[in-house]
Amino acid sequence: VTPQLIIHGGAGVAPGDLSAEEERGARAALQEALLRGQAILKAGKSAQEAVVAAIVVLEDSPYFNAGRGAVFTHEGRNELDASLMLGNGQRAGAVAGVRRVKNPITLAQAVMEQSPHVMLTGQGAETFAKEKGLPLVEPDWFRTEKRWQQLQRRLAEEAGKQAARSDEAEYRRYVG
Amino acid sequence: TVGAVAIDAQGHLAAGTSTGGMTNKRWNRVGDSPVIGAGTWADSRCAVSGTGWGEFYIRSAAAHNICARVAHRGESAAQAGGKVINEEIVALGGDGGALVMTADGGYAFPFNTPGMYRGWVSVDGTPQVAIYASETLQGDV
Repeated sequence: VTPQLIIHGGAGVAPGDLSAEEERGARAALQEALLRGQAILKAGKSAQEAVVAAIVVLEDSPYFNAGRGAVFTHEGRNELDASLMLGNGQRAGAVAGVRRVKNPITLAQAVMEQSPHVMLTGQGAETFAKEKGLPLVEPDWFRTEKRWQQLQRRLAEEAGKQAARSDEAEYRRYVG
Repeated sequence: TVGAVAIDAQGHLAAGTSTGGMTNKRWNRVGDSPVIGAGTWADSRCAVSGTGWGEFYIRSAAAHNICARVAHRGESAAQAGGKVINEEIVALGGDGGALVMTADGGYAFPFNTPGMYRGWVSVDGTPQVAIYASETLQGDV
């Protein structure tokens, strides 16, 4: 079998959603992620390494909802989740709700390789990341103005709906 | 959400997914991305990374479900991915997409939204990238 890599940067994008600059930036980041993974496969390294390398590129790009460029919670924070799984032996690692880990996919990898667990969450996951020496960043690293404005629009919409339909269940408003 | 699936020279598969979740999420909501079997799965025959409305991917065990269809029904990446992403999840009321790769080198990009950022490269090929549904990338479902 020929080594190969496929990637995604999220579904749901529609024509007209992106400025010309955003579209160029997203395409360039996708291309870079593919080339980074390809170089690893070309060197005879593992699928795991190619997957992590490609995802790190996309996490560091402001054009996708992961790492830098992540969307905001209701409270105005970025909370990041990631997971990694290997077909050979079905080893797996995952993290949820981390706020300061620069590349959550590398923390998922550390959970898989350096702990007996599969998933760590929140503060505990961040403590584990610190103990393992993974890069931590200030929360502002993840912030982009576009995502912040998306949250402000959602909050404004929500406030309008609450005023009009205050008896509607919170869960229904959440899922739309 | 971003994700990647690869097969290496030893024929081993791997899958990974990373996300910021949903805008305006509350109560420490967690979607499918970190949930093994929902947003990410890999075994000896198949690997998947999902992107979409996480609650539906969790309820349908989407990533594992796709690979189970490959393993037990002999379906291709496109058949299994299309069935779960474009039929089962849509029937439940969800939407999104996925990457699917099988141990024979087959791969697919099933999605049911107006677009999905996606790309493919082989070890010695030229990277191919697409965003919108109107662009055709080999493997689109």
